[in-house]
Amino acid sequence: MFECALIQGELFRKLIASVQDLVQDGNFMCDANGISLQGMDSSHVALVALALKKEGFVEYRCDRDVTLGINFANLAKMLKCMGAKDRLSIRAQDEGDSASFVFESEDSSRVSNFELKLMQIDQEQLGVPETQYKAVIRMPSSEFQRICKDLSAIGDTVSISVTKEAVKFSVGGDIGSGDMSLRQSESGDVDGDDSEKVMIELEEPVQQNFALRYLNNFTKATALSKTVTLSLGTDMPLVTEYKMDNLGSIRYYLAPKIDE
Amino acid sequence: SQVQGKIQKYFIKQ
Repeated sequence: MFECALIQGELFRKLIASVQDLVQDGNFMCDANGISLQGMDSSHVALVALALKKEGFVEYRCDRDVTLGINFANLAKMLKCMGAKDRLSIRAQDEGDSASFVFESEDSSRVSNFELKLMQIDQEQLGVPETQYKAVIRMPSSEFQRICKDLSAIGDTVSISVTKEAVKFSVGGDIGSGDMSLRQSESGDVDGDDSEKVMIELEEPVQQNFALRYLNNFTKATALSKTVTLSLGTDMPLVTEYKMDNLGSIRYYLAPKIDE
Repeated sequence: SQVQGKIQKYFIKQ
């Protein structure tokens, strides 16, 4: 038996919204520690990895490891029926062919029950090796979203280059070219919210090119976190990570554009 | 000129 409950069901809806345009369906792997999900886009350019810790749930019970094969568009249809402040409970039997989703309003005056049919999904799991990245940038997620959106009107590839002082996003297209640089926030700056700052940890300057189409897709997760972390290395995928307080994180890996 | 890389190149099949 698998059972879990989230006070803020809305978070789960946002999570599914952050995955469903990139990956059609996938296996929720539930074990005693939490829920994980991995999936690639149909062109095998990006990988999304979701990790939810049991501590983030108000209730969590997983007697035996279960795999829930889920079509995200179908799940999203059911989650649409959830109120913004509803509590969400998910239940599944060990060998069941469906999972139940229960939405309950704050005062328990409204309870909604849905059964989602599960799928058998034969999906290859990829191992992501532990890597020391050359540059790690933390910045406001809304700022990253705006940059990706605005630059994609000019070109389809962004070059991200990082130095100790700044991270630069450059684009070129038929109409011309441009770049936007964000400077590292002053370390002595005690005023203001930490989530508003741009922090750069740099081992070595790095520069790589990425398809804006995918980055724009990743920014669907902006609603999940005030900040985003970008990790870059040489000839390795970019990691775009959104952390949700104590619930866990969603990470997107994007293969760089490489010389022919 | 550049081409789009594939993600599997960087990760290990399990």
